[in-house]
Amino acid sequence: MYLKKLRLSGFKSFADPVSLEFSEGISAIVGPNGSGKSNITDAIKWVLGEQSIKSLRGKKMEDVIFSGTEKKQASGYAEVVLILDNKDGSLENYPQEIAISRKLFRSGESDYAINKKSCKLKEIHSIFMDTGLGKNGYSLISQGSIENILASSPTELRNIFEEAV
Amino acid sequence: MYLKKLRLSGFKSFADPVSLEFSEGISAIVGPNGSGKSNITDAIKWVLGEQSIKSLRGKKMEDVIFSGTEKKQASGYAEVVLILDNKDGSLENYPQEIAISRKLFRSGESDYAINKKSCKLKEIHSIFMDTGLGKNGYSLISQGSIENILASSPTELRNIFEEAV
Amino acid sequence: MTEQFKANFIKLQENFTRIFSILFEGGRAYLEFTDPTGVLEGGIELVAQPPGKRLRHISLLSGGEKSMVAIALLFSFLEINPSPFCVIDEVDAALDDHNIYRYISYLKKVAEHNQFITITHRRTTLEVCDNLYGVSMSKDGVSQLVSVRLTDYA
Amino acid sequence: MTEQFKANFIKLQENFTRIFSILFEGGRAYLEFTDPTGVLEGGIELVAQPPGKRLRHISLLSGGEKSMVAIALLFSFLEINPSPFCVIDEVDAALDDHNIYRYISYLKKVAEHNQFITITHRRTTLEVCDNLYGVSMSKDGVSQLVSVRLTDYA
Ligand SMILES: Nc1ncnc2c1ncn2[C@@H]1O[C@H](COP(=O)(O)OP(=O)(O)OP(=O)(O)O)[C@@H](O)[C@H]1O
Ligand SMILES: Nc1ncnc2c1ncn2[C@@H]1O[C@H](COP(=O)(O)OP(=O)(O)OP(=O)(O)O)[C@@H](O)[C@H]1O
Ligand SMILES: [Mg+2]
Ligand SMILES: [Mg+2]
Repeated sequence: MYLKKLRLSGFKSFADPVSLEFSEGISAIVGPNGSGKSNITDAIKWVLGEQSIKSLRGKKMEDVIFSGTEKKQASGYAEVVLILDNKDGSLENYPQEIAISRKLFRSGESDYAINKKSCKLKEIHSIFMDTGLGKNGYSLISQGSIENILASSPTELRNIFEEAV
Repeated sequence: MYLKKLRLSGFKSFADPVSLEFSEGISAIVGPNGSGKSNITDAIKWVLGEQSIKSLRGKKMEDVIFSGTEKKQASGYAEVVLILDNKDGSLENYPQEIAISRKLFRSGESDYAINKKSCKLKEIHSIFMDTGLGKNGYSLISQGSIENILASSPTELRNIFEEAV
Repeated sequence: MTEQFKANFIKLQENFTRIFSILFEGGRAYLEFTDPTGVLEGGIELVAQPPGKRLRHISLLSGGEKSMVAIALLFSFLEINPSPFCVIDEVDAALDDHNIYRYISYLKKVAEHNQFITITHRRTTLEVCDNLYGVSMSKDGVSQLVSVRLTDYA
Repeated sequence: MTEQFKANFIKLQENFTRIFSILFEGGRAYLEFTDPTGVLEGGIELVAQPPGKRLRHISLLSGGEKSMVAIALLFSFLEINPSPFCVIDEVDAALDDHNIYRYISYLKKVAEHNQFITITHRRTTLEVCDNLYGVSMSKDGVSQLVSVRLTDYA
């Protein structure tokens, strides 16, 4: 199983729909300061159910919706779709391609879906139950957080460990 | 007035006496990870009276004394001497060269001195009273602290401001 | 719970000790319980000793050394609990050229079984990447994708 | 106290706004009191808007943008309260090549009146330095000074 595609629309600085196709191995994302690279990391954390707006560098959940610039209107909603390739069948009972999506309207209405069928966050968590993704902090390392891991207290380190294994 | 010379002996990873001569303009310190560059920043903060061992990345004040390696004995004391060039007379009532030093023995005995005459920390602070050095966090920026400035709360930012001007 | 927890801890401990000495080319590191008698409640402490140095508290390590220890811990977790993919955002910012090289050599090995998406400004890291994606800010303040070739970063 | 404080605040405000738009080549930034009526007790908030972008809370800025804002603030303080010397330890770690160039151009200007000692791994920053000092770890784990030439960092 691997990450095949990521589609962002109205998420943070990605006002216009954008789609990144990935293949296995190591992919690098490059670009100048402030161009939107870490917003992609935030989009992946968000679609997988991240609840803490602080860890998405915002103040209120609405901060993930494109809030406009001098030349462009603000967006009405943010949507991220993450598509996993499951051709190797590592996830039984799931199709060859799994599309996980999250949408948030300015009104506060939000919606998760798996393969376009609305679902609860619990169901998204259960997809990754036996893998290292999502629930533990170890597979999604945001900018600056690598140093914080060492600054955690023994109890915090224990909690990270319990979630990760 | 400018920093003319810095002498370290037994301070952190500088077991053997080392002396850096500086001139005006911009000086760069380079070297591999873990070679001792930031220990030089810590030495300057320490000799100017830094009281918080946490801001010197240690747990107890003794952590600033060279604690030995597989091949070398631990030191009995740490000493840093900072020499300022005052030829331009910007500090009235002081000689052309001012040597500020701080020494700490493993026993806990410590000693500040100005031009080899023992003094209190207050006297060192008074040298820099009307300059930007020492009392405010703005002239000694340790590694990683540039990001922290922006993370301070409005009240913290106000305190930094009050000290700085 | 106890048996499983203990088994996982030992596995993590082994990984961390091994990967640390690969990344640092020597030295030793391990994890220990703050209260060995109360394994189920106590915290976990990290001990790291770069080659040629004494054992000291990790707060005294340098910026680059701390990043390398954290990277070793990350790879140790991934080994126990592989993830369909892993996103790493500028973990190489504090590393010197020598350490970057050690980090990417190990990354290449781990990437045989895990997919990695890494955000970086460092040229050395780009050399091991299979694919490259460029992001830029358009005139009207909106992020867009641009095609990039490795040679642009020469 | 009030008069002096207010005068200094206005001076800092002016510096920060000017230096920010030099470093970002546009945009605007300022400092404001959280409680304009209670100037003596309230806190100070920092507002920064890079060119072409909307005004947003500074927590939403990128890693490199945050470093540049903090650098602008540092230079603003130094202008009000010059210091006999200033030590800067790896403030350029998160900057891309374009921003490093802007940072060192301004640093060169400020260095006409202040002495700077900077610790860096970035080649571009070394190009504006007048003197270069090398530090290395000897075999027995002790720091020592070594002579370095700029060409070593080619
Ligand atoms: N809701 C939003 N609407 C529009 N723009 C936003 C929104 N949230 C964040 N931004 C913008 O996104 C930019 C930050 O992008 P990001 O952190 O991804 O940069 P980056 O490419 O990672 O840069 P660096 O190399 O400095 O880390 C900021 O300039 C910020 O103003
Ligand atoms: N009291 C001490 N005795 C001996 N060595 C010490 C002492 N305190 C710190 N050290 C050592 O100093 C080293 C850290 O040095 P420092 O932080 O100056 O590195 P640096 O050159 O800034 O590296 P980087 O480029 O990674 O930031 C550590 O390896 C640490 O073990
Ligand atoms: Mg970023
Ligand atoms: Mg350092």
